[in-house]
Amino acid sequence: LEDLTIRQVTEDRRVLPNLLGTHTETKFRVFMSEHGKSYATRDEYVHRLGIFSRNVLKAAEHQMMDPTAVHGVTRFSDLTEDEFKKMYTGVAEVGGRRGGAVGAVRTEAALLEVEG
Amino acid sequence: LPEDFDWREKGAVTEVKDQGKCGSCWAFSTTGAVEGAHFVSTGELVSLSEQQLVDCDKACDPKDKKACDSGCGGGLMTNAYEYLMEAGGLEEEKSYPYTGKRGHCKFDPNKIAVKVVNFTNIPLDENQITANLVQHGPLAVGVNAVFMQTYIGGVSCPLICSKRKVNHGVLLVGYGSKGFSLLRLSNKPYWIIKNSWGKKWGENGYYKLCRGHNMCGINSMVSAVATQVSS
Repeated sequence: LEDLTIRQVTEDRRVLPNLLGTHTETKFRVFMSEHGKSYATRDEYVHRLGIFSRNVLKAAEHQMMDPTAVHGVTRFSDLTEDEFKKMYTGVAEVGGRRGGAVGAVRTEAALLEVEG
Repeated sequence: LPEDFDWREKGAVTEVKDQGKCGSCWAFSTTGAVEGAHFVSTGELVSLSEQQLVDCDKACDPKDKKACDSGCGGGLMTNAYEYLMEAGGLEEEKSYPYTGKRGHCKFDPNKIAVKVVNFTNIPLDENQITANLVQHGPLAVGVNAVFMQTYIGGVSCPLICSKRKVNHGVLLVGYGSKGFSLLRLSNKPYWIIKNSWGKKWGENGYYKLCRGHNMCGINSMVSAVATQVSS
């Protein structure tokens, strides 16, 4: 990881503002050590750093939209939403949509007494 | 119905597990429901095998032949119950341990620990879900996991969370009447949900989601099983 501190001096700046050497990269390094993450190439490192910076913003959005919980950096912060869903969820679509009472049900549970 | 209820306190819930990089949440939700039902009927808590479902279960939804259980590629808890009823039952975790990848089916009918004899969908009604949870044990549920990627703790009650994009299978183990939330100094009634992303995620592997609004579709895919001890 040491050579990754080399600053990019060529003109072909990435679409993303260069995150190397920023506070976000420092947070990313902490994330990597906390969750035992490592990346095979420099490109992958920079790619994941870009995703991480977007997920930090996403956590802030989630915090605003979900103020009674605590949101922040988790072990999934270097994954895009699609990667996260593909790797860590897994409920199949039924009838072209997710969720809802699925077909394979023998019986609907009898209604229980819940007065009071 | 008690104001607060938690099957963990009664010993009906196994340790938080970790599905790893594999879309097998449906298998963990299924084993959690079967483990709970087995405990309710026998008083014995047995950790059951998700890997048997990942490797061997290829059951499809009777109404949608494209909605089939396919290991790390996803599945449905109700399909898994159908598979278990046809296969004869579920092995213990220790006889068929989890690998996090789909492999050849190594199911051994002589090692069945628990049989599934029936299952039902629970009506969308919040009170019915609560009553069935107390009566039958932990329930397999689906939820839209969009806010779970960044969740760290507290009672999650997003202002907007689609009820229709249920994409994650988890286990409802209890509920609380007042979940104190640091950020808003407020109390909210909540569900206690066991997840399968390891103990370091969320609150020791658990997720608290506010009750009463079918939040993130939590009420839309609830099922319970009935088990029988393997002779």
